[in-house]
Amino acid sequence: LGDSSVLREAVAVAQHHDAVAGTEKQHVADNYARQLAAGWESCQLLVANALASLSGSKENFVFCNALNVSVCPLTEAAGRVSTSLGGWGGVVPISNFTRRLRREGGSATGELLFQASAPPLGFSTFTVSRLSRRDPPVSPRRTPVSPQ
Amino acid sequence: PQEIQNEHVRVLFDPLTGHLKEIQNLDKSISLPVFQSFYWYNASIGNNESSQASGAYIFRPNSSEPIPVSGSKRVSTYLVKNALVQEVHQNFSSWCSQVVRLHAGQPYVELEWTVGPIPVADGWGKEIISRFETTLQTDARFYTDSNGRQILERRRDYRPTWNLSQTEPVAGNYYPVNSRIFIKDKKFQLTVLTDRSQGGSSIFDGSLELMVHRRLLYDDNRGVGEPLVELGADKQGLVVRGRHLLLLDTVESAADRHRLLAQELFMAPYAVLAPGGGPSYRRG
Repeated sequence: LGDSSVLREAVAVAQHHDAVAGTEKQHVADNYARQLAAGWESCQLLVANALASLSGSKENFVFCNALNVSVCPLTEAAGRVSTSLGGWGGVVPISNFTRRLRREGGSATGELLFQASAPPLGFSTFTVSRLSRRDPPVSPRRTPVSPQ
Repeated sequence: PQEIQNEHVRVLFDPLTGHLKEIQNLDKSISLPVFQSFYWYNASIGNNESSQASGAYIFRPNSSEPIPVSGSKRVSTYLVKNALVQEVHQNFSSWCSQVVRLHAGQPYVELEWTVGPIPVADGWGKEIISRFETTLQTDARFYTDSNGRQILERRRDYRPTWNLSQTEPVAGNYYPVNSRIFIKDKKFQLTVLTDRSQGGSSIFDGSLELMVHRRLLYDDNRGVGEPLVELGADKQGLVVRGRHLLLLDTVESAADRHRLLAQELFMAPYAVLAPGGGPSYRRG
């Protein structure tokens, strides 16, 4: 069961000028971080339930919180993608700096890029699947998004 | 790499130093020499003028001249180009790097900076800035937002509501930046959008700077009772990654761009992933 009140409470507590400005003692900063982490944990469940209902399929939705250092266990475990992708936006190699940052957090060597857009209020769904060699190359297409 | 470009923007780099050199708005045929680099202010621990140290509540550099993070070395760079993105990776030091990125179809330059752990083995607290230098005749003025809404004009060493006798030439000219800071002359405007609140200023005409990270070794005696020296789980100094979006435009049309882009940045879409092929949510 998802719940947004934990995050609301954590953000409410973090309205204190110390939390906003980072002028608190270290252990207080750690406590703010802990409350926020617990908050978004249960709020992500709520969003996942909403997406399942809106998209019509039950999924094990994953929010990769470390995408800013190219860490996402789900996609890394979902098999390799050839780096010689023609046509598409291609694959951008992950910089040594980012690899150093993420330490043992992930093992991907590149990021698959494609251009995407989402409606101002709503979501778009994109599927990345690996075709067998024999399949003709298809142009990337988006599954139609229900109008609402 | 000498340059990267997309439909709207071209960015030139200095082949000798590896730094950003010029930004061109191809839609408006505007070009502006822009030098950008990272520096650090040496945090004051108090001096004969005042015992005030730099700390969590107080920014007080011990000199007005920041030190270049890359020292006198060339910034090492490499280029990544494909159909959707063109980027130059810049290494300023072992703890400071940046990716200058142009996304296909986007009218702005994305600077993704990564700073930390800030080294303090030399016993000096450091306050890291990203500084832009241009040829804009800004006449001691710059502009910062207040909570993403009102834009306020700031004037160096001046306060509109009282006669300021400036005692801190740098810190006394720093202001809060919640979402954007810009400088302009009569024709052109350079706007920098931030992805979080930072301190910012324009310490000399044509320049603009934003503070991206700090690591201090003394308490500022304002109550918190410990230096601002946050450590990560590995007991190393924090590593921080963020983005600055640069927009070069005419003064007349700058607001059209930065207002909408700032909203997009503030309410960016969130990526959620799933293995796919899950059972139907509804029976039947």
